[in-house]
Amino acid sequence: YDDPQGLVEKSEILLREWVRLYATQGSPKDSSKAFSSFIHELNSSGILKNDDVITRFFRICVQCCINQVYQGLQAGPMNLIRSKCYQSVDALVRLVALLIRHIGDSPTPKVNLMNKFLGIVAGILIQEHELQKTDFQQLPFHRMFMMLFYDLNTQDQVFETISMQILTGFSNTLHILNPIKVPGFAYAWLEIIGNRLFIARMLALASEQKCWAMYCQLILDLFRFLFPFLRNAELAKPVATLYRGTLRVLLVILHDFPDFLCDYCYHFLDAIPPNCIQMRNLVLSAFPRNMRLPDPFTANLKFEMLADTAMPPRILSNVGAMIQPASFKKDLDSYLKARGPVTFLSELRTNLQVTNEPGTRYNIPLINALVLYVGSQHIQVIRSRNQTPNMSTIAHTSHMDIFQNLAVDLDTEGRYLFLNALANQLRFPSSHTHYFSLVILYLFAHSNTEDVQEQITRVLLERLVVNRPHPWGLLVTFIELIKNPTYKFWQHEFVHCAPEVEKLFESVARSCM
Amino acid sequence: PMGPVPLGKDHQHQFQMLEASSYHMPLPSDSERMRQFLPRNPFPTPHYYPQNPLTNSDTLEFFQRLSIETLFFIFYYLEGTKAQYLAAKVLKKQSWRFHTKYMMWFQRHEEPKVINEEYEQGTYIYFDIEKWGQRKKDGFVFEYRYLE
Amino acid sequence: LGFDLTALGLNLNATDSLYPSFGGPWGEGPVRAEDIEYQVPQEYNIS
Repeated sequence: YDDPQGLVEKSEILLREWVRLYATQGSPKDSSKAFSSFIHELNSSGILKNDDVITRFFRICVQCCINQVYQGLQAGPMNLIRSKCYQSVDALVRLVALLIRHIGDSPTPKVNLMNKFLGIVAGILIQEHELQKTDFQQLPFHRMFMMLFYDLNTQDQVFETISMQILTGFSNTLHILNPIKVPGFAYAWLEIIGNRLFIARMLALASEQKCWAMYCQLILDLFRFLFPFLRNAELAKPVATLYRGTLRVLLVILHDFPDFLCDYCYHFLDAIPPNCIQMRNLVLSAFPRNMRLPDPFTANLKFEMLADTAMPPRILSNVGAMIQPASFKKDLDSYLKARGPVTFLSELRTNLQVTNEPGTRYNIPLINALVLYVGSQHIQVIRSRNQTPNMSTIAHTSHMDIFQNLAVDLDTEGRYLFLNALANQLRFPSSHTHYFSLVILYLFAHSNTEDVQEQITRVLLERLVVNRPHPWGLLVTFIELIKNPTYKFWQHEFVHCAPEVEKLFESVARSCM
Repeated sequence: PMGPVPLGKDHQHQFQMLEASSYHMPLPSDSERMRQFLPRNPFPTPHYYPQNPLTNSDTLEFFQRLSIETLFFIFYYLEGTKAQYLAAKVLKKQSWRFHTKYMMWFQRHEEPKVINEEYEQGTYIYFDIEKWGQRKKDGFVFEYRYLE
Repeated sequence: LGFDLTALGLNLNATDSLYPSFGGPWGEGPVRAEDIEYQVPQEYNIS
């Protein structure tokens, strides 16, 4: 770093002086008195001379605090050195917050200084993570980010004016420090994005939901890290701890911000492993806060009776753009419009396949996007004829050709993913839940092999037998399947293939009745 | 049909780092300011002690059931927290007033004889902050005195 | 991967929002009133 001669020593002396002032001349919330005297010392020491010196000063101070932890760890367990280490960290962070507050009048230098400090901490964190390997200590970095977040989110006029930049700065930094990048920081990382003040600022207080997309990005980072470990379902303790913590955060979001889960559901479904049924159900069970769900067990409940069925769910992603490559999308649109090229159906499976490795053969996000796109297009076409989706209006159409082709032509793995993509649409009452419920029941009724009917049943059942919550649309669809004699459900052999399976169906049927 | 998929090399590394960091998990107190008084130090109490805060313990109803002394204790020891805010709210409901200059809680002992812009003359009981100032935990008693 | 989500230390039937007293991913229950930083009136900052 070629620090100027003596800068390290000078910075360490200044930091120690500031820590003393912070501890003696202030309270956990207010250090303005200490700052008004210390700022002159900083200035006269040349620290505020220019950008480069301030950057070096910050880096040296952060490194000091971190080194204190590693030195302290020789002395004793983390608990003992927490208070000592945190005193320095809290003091340093307070100094940074006060410098941000008082630097210049316009927002720009404040935001730049904040991002500079966040970047320095992130850089040192990544470097320590690589150097220390399994000795890496997450807690001082966690403390630094958390306390700076508190200090910059106090009710202070100056910070209020840059609140969006503060939230953006933290979100970007946490996205850079995502668990895949620095797995040794994963617990601290989740502790930060699951912190009550962080959730409040990102999801509740930021006006017009401006931070929702950034928070969605952070949740996706977490799912992407968990994916390979959850995919195999044997959870080693460290992963089980992270998974349990994830469920707790998602439950708070489900309870307090269901619309967030509704809006970003399609993003999350691509990132949740297909065998992670309960967490997926949790996301799918969210329904808009102002919506009242009819009891799914209401006798003779019909979608058509529900006003909400007329409306599509909010979809924030550009589904069409997710269908790649462009040539495939072009053929798809052409087939939907004119049922040509005729080779489209026979080539469909190849377009969805990515490897020949069992268990990873298919492009799951592409299957999800294809199902959602074809279904959305179909609803529009039906509506354009002033009709509503029902068993006859969805039949014998190019859209249903595609679904029936996928049901018949795909292998077990591919069909499982396809049926899951359909079942993922079974959420709160909406035109999509209604339409895809019809598609699933139509495929069940018109399939020419019992395999498809059995697999449809498996896909629905495995979502019902896990602990709650269960999406409304899933319950309504399954109840229709077992109650409506049109589907001859109880006559199928697989329903009676084993006493415990039969008992399971009867118990589910009883709870449904 | 989605059988297990073997973890790649980078996943193994990620797991090792995750596992190593699981030996020093962040505690809830790591996300809270350090307390000058009553710092939050987790302590392994017998499992039959209530391990979690009572539900609704952060509501006004709960605080209304606390004694005056307890409310003073919370007000002065837990500065800047929701507990201090709730304690102050309940004290006011029980006709205590906080004098910002002396930082003392006063309560009328009888109807004041004289009331004007500057003051109300009468007898009050108040909580003696000087005694409190020593903040000696042991042998601490609350003293009330009549203030003419 | 199934948990009983009602046993994760969250009162899912609460009418109020959970996040203001959420004890974090690994907290066992809601945070205590004395842990929640609060914007108290200036004069309450007695120290």
